[in-house]
Amino acid sequence: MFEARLGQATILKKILDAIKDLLTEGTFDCSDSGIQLQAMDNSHVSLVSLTLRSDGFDKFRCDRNISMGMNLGSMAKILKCANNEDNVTMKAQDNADTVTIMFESANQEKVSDYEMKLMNLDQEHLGIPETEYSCVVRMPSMEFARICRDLAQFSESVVICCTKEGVKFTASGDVGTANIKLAQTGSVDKEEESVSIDMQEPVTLTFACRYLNAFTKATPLSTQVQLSMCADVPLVVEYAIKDLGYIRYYLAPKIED
Amino acid sequence: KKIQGSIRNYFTAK
Repeated sequence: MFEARLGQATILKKILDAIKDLLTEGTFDCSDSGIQLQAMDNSHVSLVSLTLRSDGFDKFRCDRNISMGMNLGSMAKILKCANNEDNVTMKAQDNADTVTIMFESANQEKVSDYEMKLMNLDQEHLGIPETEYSCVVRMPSMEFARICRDLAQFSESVVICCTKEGVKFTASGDVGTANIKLAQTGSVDKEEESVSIDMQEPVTLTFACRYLNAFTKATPLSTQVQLSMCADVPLVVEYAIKDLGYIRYYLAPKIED
Repeated sequence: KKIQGSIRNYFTAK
């Protein structure tokens, strides 16, 4: 028996919004430690890794490990039927071929449940090596989304250059060149507005704007985003999900032909 | 000219 309950459906809606543009389907691997999903996008350029810890749920029970393959478009349709403040419970029997998603209004006067067919997805799991990143940038997630949106107008690619002075985003195309530089913030009142850079060595890498923009669909999950970079390895874009876990996107850099 | 690499080239299949 698997059962997981969250106090607010809005969190699950935001998580789905953060992955459904990159992935059409995904396997939710459930164990007593929580729920994990790892999947590459269709073109195998990026990888999404979602971790939701069991202790972040209002109720969590998983007697036997189960893998639930879901069509994310179908799940998004179901989540559309929930009000943001509804409780949401996911339930499945061991070896079941369906999952039940139930919404309850705060006053318990409305209860709805949706049974969704599970899929057998033959998804390949990739081992992600431990990496010492040369640069780790933390910045407001809205600022990152704004930069990705703005620079995508000028080029398909953005060059991210991180030094101890700051982080620079550059896009060059037919129009010309756009540069956006962010310096580390001094003392700020609100931690969520700060930009911090932890640099061992300077790094310059090139990435596809299209994927960076897809990652920013996770912006509503977190006020801050963390970018981890190292020469010749994928960028990690991480959004923490408060008291519940995180979503990490890995993006292969563009390389010299 | 830069080309897009695959994420598979960086991570190993489990």
